[in-house]
Amino acid sequence: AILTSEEQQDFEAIRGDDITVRSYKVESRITSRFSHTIVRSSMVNSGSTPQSIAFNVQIPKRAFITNFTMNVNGITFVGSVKEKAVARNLYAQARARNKAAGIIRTNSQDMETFKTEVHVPSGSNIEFELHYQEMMHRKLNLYEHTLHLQPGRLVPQLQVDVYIFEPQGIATVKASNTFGAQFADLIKVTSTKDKAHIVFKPTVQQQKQCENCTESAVEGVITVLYDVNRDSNAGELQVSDGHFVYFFAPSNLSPLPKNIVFVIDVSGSMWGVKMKQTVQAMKAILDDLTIDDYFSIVDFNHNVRCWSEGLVPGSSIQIADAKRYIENIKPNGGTNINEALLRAVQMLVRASNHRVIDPRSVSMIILVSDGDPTVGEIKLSAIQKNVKRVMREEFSLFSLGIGFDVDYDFLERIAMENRGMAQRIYANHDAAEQLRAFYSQVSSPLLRKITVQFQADSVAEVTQNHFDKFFSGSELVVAGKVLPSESNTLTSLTTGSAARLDIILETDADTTELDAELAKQQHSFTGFARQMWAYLTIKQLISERSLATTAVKKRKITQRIMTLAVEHQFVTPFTALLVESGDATERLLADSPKDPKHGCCSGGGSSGPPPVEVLVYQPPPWVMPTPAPSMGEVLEGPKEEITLPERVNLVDND
Amino acid sequence: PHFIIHLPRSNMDICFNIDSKPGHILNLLSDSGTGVTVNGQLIGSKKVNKRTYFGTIGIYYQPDGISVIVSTDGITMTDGRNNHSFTWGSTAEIRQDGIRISIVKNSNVIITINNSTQVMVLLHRVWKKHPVNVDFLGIYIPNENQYSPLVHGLIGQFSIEPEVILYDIHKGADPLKKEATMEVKGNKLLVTRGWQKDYRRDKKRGSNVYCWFIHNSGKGFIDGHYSQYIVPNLSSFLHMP
Repeated sequence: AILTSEEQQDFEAIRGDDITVRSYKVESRITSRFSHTIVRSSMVNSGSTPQSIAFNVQIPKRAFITNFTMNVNGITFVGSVKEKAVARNLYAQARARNKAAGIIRTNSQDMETFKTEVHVPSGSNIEFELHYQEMMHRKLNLYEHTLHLQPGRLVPQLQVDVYIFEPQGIATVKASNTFGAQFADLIKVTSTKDKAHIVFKPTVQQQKQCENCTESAVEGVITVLYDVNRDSNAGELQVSDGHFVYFFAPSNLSPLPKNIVFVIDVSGSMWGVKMKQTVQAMKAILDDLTIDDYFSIVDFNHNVRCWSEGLVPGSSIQIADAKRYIENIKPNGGTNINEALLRAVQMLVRASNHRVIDPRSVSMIILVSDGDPTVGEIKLSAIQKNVKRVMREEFSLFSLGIGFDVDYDFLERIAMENRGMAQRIYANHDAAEQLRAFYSQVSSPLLRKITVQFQADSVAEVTQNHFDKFFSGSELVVAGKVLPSESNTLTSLTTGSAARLDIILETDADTTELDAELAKQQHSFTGFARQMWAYLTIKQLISERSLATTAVKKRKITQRIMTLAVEHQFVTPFTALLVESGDATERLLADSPKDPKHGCCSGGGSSGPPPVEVLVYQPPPWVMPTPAPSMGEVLEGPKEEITLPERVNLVDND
Repeated sequence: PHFIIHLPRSNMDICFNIDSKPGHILNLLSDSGTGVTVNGQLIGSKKVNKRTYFGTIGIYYQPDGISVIVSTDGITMTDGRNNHSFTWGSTAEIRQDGIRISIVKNSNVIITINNSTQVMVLLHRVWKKHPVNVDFLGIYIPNENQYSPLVHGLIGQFSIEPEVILYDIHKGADPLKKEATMEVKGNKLLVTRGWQKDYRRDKKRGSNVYCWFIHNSGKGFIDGHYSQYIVPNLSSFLHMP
């Protein structure tokens, strides 16, 4: 990090006898909803003794780390993604020679913590650089890009840049922060027709918690929200680098009527704030129903009860009655998820058989639960089988898991298997608002049975192209490889059914135009389509793997994931990042993080930030710190003297 | 807007202009027997006292309660509470009950009702910064459409081909344009030979259709006065006295 003279002055002013951060820079390049983020930090051990310097970054769980590099006094450590077994083996060899340092990755709710610490002599300069990529999912008409900043100290050169390039044009863009109102004006947003630049560059004085403070107030999240222009309902087809991405987000279609059975866990563990927030959310959700919608409520603990045995229209009288029913629920007893879900499915089947509901409507079960089954069928795999057996093709199951006592993986699996999705609700957050927000996402189904097709022999290795439903404000994304062709045009054909109509939509794209455009853009993420295709494919394979019924199938999927992840350099649950010094003698390993332990941290009722797992750093007993060289020795002495892994950090999940 | 009426039995094309005011809605086809009505709303050019064009076309099919509104911005289909909009930006086909809407990207839309009535609306885009011209629509209604005997409207009335006698063809005031006398619907009219454009095949230049031009907004050729075809909204049926 080359500092300007002014920044150098700041640096000297804040330099203490500890660790000084010279620069902390975050840069995101978002192109067509796919982002590549780089977090760079340059630090100095300003103390007179050797110290540990840590680099700690929070990244969204849905992102894949693609690289991590480190430079310690001119010695560069370069990362590469390898199959997990290969990476672990190489790492173990280094460890056996006391030449290994660690990277710790831990999960907390929807974020992952990436942390590494290196022990370096006094005067050492260290630069860290972490890269990760993610696809932004459109929710409630917006794409959200979040950046967690935690420089930890005042920094002479602190800068965040988010560059957005959306070929079809940017409709809206705004940015906010959680650091405090005083920072609102420091986040500058500039945008043109198809580009936006969000920059945050506070001076040292501006970073301070108060005028004479030495602590930084910059710790929190910058959120960028934006949406793109859409010329038509037919979607947007983009071709770049031999890959295509198709975005489909029609609007201006009337929502389909819905048939919803709300299945609410009222076991003892829901007692208190969780139930109160669920009631609050349910009241708002019920108010959203229209006379065209049909609904019922099933509440369960060890027993299963129904507010109404059959589906009823969302009239004001029924809604008022349902609200009264929910308000009077007193949570107690065990959890019989199996029976409750089966009852909900029966209700939908009966309504469908008796033609109570419009055949074009959308039928869904929304399950809200905060714990594992304790009564009746408690084997998760058996519940999964039972539900799948009775569910019909036209029904979907959406699961909401409140708190940490719930097996979220199970809820996700059962939802995915039944054409729905799952969401975690943080009980210590504003759970009512989270429940409502989730409902808003699924409350306006606009299309059913959507299929995206392409001309024969024009594409290959297409990601999921059949979708059960499209919800207003979201977006369906299909990607694939473009096969060589004499034509410069790629055409997609999308079919779907809306309220009473069937639609066929055609979209075409020039296969050369976008690459020419990207080449002109200084801050675009070239290669986005290739990475996005791999990202989507891997995510889908991971989902498929969790539903695979045999070990052979699982193994095959794992192998495919590994091959793709290594080729596209994504750190997935099946690959690891091995960070090596130039001569490959010293190594670090970024392995898979673990989910918070099931039941470890059940949500309390308080509000505030989500709990983050505490990282305990314990040097192994064989670590032998060496005497610190003087400043002069470090800066001028031969590089060989500054060996990194004099002390080795813990890899907690290796 | 210009009207071109093809008379197959006489093997002749007749043209006329209707110069009403921007905002007025003209009934083009009204068939209370089949429940189909087609209306066009006029827009003016950017300069006043210039031409008028069709800016919006409304097609309403009463039995299903479906209306299709085609404007220079997009196509909207409404059935009671449901409202679905599509832009000109993509090729699309939409089917609901007996209605089929086929949109060809930035070009035209064909609305077919029960496979018996078809209406084609052509989009004419002009240079956005043009000092006078605005985007407008053209409408084409095939002679093969099947109507009930109750059909009427500025175009609908010609589904039953009127008897036309043309004679006394002579040079006119403009030597390039011949004149003649036409006897139609009991009226004797002085008509002028001219041409209009059919833009279905070539949207930029169009192809010439030679026709006999009726002056005074089709007076004498159409039933009554053109002002009798002005209706209150885009889904109105025509009530002729």
